[in-house]
Amino acid sequence: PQAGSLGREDVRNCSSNPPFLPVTAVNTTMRLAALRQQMQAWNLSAYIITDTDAHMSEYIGKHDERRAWISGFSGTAGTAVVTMRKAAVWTDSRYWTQAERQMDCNWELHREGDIPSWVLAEVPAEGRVGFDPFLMSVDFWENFDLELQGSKRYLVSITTNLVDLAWGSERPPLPSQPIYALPEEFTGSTWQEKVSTVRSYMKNHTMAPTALLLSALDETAWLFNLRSSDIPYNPFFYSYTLLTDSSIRLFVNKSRLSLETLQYLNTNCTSSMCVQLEDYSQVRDSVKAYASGDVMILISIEYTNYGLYEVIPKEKVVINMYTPVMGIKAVKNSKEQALLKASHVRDAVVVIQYLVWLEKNVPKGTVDEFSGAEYIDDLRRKENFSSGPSFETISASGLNAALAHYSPTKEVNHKLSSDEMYLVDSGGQYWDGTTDITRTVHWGTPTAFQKEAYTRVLMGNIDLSRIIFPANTPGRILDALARKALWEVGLNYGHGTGHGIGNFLCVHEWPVGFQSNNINMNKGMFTSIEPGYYQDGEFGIRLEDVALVVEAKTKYPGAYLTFEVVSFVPYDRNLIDVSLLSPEHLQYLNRYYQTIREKVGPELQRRQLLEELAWLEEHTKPLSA
Amino acid sequence: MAPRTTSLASLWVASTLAILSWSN
Repeated sequence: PQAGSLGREDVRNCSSNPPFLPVTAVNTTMRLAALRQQMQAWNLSAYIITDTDAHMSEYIGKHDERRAWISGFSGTAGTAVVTMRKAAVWTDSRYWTQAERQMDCNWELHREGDIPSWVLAEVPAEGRVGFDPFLMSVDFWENFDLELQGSKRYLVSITTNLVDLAWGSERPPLPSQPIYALPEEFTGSTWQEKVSTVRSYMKNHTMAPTALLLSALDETAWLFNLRSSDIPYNPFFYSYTLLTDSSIRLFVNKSRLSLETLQYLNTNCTSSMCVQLEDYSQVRDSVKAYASGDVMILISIEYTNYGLYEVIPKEKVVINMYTPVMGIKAVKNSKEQALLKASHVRDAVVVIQYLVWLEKNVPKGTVDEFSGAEYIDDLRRKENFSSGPSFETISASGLNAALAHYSPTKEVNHKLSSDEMYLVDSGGQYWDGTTDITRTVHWGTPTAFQKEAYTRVLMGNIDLSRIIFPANTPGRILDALARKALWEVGLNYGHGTGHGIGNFLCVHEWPVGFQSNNINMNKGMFTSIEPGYYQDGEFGIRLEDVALVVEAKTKYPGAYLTFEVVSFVPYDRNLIDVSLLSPEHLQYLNRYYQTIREKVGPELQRRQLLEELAWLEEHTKPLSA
Repeated sequence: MAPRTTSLASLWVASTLAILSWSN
């Protein structure tokens, strides 16, 4: 493999004279000047701009895209800090090239190193470091505060957001679409059943909390089986829930609920199964008032913002990494499992239709990354129960695929060609489930290195998918299996190995996954399995499937688990080097291909998609060494 | 879609909790 080429014109070069900025860079000079004016008024030496909203959402509404507005960098993860002289962004390897494409030379990009150390170096003693308490999790604040202790630099909570003041009238408005109840056929249990289950968890909790504060948007959406569209690709609405053993308080913009939805929630009473509506903006005052009594409030350290935490006396708060709702939601019941699986069969039809279309049209030279993304998005929208894509489609050809989260635009994209590898990572939101799948293909002659890298990524996917492990094993213990085949030859990937997925909820549904802050694996959980390999400046590979955690049959008795893959699209035979695969790999692959035929074949037949059916049969023929 | 790698800041707290639950 060759190192990424120098002198590229797609990224900035701030060390050249004059500095080089690509067309994609955003001029932030005026924006920074406006923010620094506000910082001066508040006597701040630095101001922290996080990448999230008041609910610690991974994907946020346009009006919450403060870090993107001030820095130009639009990736979903990354924190900015602005001082009177400097401005800096920290982000992970998925977004380094994107940041170099979008930021101008006012900004430093930090690929590593922690933010508090930089703040300690840049802010003078007695300096005040401002932040919006609603946009920082308790976890983030505690870590930051710990680092600054004894340094004579002080974190200052300011409830007025200074970026918003600088943004002014250009800031997009708040959403106001209706909030609706999901039809019963698409829910695993009624909201009353869910409330009862959560209450019994609270009762059995060692700290016996009197109330549970739900801050993450998917927690409230799940609990009440309600949905809306406040955040792109996510069917959520801005809300909090304060649940006690005798009351339910839902903080929301009431005008967005129809009379029918109000009745569904029993809002005209105050007993234990009635939902009392309070205005969204009242949550801080209401939590503060509730906390003045003889109470104990359970919160999540990851999802609760510091603005709510700071109004609860410390002796009245129980901090857990995740709320019981997160844990209960992660284990899908049999109805939810069936719903999620059904959505994956329809989604496989979409991806297969797309791959067949690409095979016909790429050689004609008529497809680019953007038109491809539009095509697959349109296919999904035509499916039953569709509510659009579950994230911005990643359609990346050649070197662009080396950026794990690259998405093309109408203006800037790359033509698909038989000479390059192509990666498509996409998913749908359907009323019965959320999907997410990645396939990488090559329609011409791949290099030996590309075939080896692809096959090793596939080996990692198979090694993890077929593992048998004890119940309640932490995902992080399994993570190395997905990397083993790559590590053996000195290759790796810079992102996580997988994530939970929701029933018409988050595409990245925490806390299931393979990292240290994920919960232990148990029956009924769904996770993605997605190893990859990225050769900077050349190509990228990712093979992603969604799998259900199921009981494993073992020779000796015991509680053992394995994965049942529910994504049903074959891999690219053109990129598989069978000589690298073990007999176990081949046996697994051929069994998986048989399952694809059984699950998707009848659906293609039913719809008379005969070309796609022929393609499926061809691409799922048994492989041999 | 590829998930981010856990930030080092929260790794310590998370590991402590995970080890506790694992040994239980």
